[in-house]
Amino acid sequence: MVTDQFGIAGLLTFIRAANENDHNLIALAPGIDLTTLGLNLNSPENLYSTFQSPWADSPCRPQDIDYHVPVEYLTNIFLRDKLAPIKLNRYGEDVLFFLFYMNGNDFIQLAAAAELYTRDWRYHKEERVWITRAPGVEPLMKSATYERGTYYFFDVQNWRRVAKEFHLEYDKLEERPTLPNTMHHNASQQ
Amino acid sequence: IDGDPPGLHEKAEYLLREWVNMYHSPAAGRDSTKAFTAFVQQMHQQGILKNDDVITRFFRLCSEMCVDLCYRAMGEVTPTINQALVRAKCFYTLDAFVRLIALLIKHSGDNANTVTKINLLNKVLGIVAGVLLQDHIVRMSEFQQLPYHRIFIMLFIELNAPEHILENINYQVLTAFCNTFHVLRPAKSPGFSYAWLEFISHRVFIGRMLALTPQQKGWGMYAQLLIDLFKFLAPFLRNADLTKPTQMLYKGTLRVLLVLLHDFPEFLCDYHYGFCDVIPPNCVQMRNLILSAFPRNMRLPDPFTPNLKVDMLADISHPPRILINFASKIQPAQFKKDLDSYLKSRSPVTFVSDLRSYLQSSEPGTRYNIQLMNALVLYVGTQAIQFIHGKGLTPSMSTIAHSAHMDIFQNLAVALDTEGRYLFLTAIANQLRYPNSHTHYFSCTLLYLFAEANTEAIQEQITRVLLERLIVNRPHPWGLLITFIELIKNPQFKFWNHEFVHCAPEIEKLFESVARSCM
Amino acid sequence: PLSRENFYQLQMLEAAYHHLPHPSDSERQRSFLPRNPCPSPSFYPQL
Repeated sequence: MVTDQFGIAGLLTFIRAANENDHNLIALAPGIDLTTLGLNLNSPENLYSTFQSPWADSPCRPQDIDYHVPVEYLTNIFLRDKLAPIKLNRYGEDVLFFLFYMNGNDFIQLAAAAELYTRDWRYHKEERVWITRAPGVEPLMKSATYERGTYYFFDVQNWRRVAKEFHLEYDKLEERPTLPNTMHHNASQQ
Repeated sequence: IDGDPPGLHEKAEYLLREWVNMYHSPAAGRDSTKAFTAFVQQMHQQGILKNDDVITRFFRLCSEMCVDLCYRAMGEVTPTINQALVRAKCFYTLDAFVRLIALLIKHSGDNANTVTKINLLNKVLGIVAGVLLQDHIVRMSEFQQLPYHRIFIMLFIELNAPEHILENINYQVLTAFCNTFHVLRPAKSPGFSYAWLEFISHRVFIGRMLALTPQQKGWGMYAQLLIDLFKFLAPFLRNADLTKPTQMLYKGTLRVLLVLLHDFPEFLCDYHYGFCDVIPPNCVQMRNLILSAFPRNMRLPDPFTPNLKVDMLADISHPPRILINFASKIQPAQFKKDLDSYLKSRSPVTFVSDLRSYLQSSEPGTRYNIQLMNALVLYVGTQAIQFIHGKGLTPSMSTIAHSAHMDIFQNLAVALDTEGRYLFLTAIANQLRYPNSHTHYFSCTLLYLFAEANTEAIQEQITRVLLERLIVNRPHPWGLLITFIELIKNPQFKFWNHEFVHCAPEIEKLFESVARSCM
Repeated sequence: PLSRENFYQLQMLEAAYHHLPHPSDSERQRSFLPRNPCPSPSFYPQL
């Protein structure tokens, strides 16, 4: 057999090194699972138009994609000194849900979650949904670890609150979200 | 840099500050045009627009000031003053400067005069590039890409606004940026590499270069930029020297290639040859990505279809587009002449035996001229296809045999040492792509060389070249799959009888696993 | 082996690795609701 690096034995050396988790070699062989790079390779739409960055593992959020809009739409420069600072406790629940769902891995998502918590919504970690007790309706059953009753679920796909009977385990609910010590920008601070 | 007129620096600083304030004022007007009209007056008064030399110096000074401002701001990053604020501070001036440049370009000369506009754009891009390169040399590992990246990308976005004046010069704008980014390619400014890749993979840039510019006029320039990137990565990938920074750049490159594979597979098809010429042989997955591309209107038959008659496929007789002049890479000219003469007359016999010496290289670190090898293989193969078609035949194990072309291939398979043979077989395998006449011919060639090999080493190396492309993660080119399936299924090749199939438990398991998925 | 030039390039690349471009570097400044990246719990919607 060929005894140098250009035969099967040479390939075997490479495979063995990769099996021993030599990270230098794994990237080249067997290579990277390209489906884990954050691109939807089955998308019927073009990928380039939402491509965020070669270092990002998710596409652009819609709000991050700049468009050339009619200049009349660009009102910020005229209004920004008059705009009130962003204070989440002033806004309706729909705005809070919008901010929560549209800003994954952003401070504003955590802030919206904290405000929803303050308004007695709770995030169910397993169901991955916001729920709250139906107003004026006491739970049918209650214990130290669970309760059962009627709750409103926020259905984000249809953007509505849906009443459902549910068996609620307390340990499945997220505790009050903690906000990191990050400056939050608003127009006036800018 | 030397010889700035006295006082010019102070004037430039004053004007830049003025402009930044005007730009951010609500009174700037639509697209800052009101502010610009007033500002141009000031520039005239200060003598900035007097002549080309002063304008050039003004831009250089402004660029340097913007850059210095950014370095000072970035030096202020502390745990309490975060990156986002620092960036905002930098962009406050940079974006204003970019708007000024864009307006000066748009209003340079009259509306119909595209030449003055492009000349000014080229001048500004050259100045910023020059400042970058100088900064890179001076600051070395302290170099920061941020101000340059911001200037280039925002200027590009501004100059691609949907305005009539800009649409008229769009192709020249793209050319200007591509030239600049070729000058700033990673090999020349490695500290700018990440920003460079970020720029060339920006959705607006890709959109313009590959989608919106008519007749694919941007494709060649974009291909050159990718070749610049591969050439930079090559030495590190070749040595499997993937430190974290190199891995980051490599992974970023893979992401971009995936986007291109998904959205512009025809682009990868057309330029695959140029890319494979510069990608090191051990970058199997990256090369497979490129070779897996196929035209979107093509439906590929499942390579695992039982009794697939590849030679009956309609597409198999059509040649692929190859937009690189590979024949011109066969150098020196006398060698090309001798080659053509041999292909025509199948003589003198000594030509074939002397082939090996042409392929060797005296370049340090490489024993073979890989570019010449690739060109030779593709050229001889395409000549062979023409020859066979000229006789009213199609490539098959019988029609490809006993020809000047196969003389050359068989001689190379036999006479080259293991390294040369590996590179030769790699060059052949690089043509195993989607159904087309090249894929078919070279698939037949590889199988023919296997069947007719006079030593097991040749068969082993053919197997090695195919297997290494199959064991990496997907995607795998269609032509690679059908060739390997044929090799292991067709009893004519007696594949399973060979010692190298059973040489180690991992190898045996590998073949069995690949065979199971094939069969 | 890597040439001297390659070693220099690697050095520069390593330095640049510590201040990678951020996606917002290619976006217009947004004074209202700018990006404020912050890791959120894995059970929150990420995209």
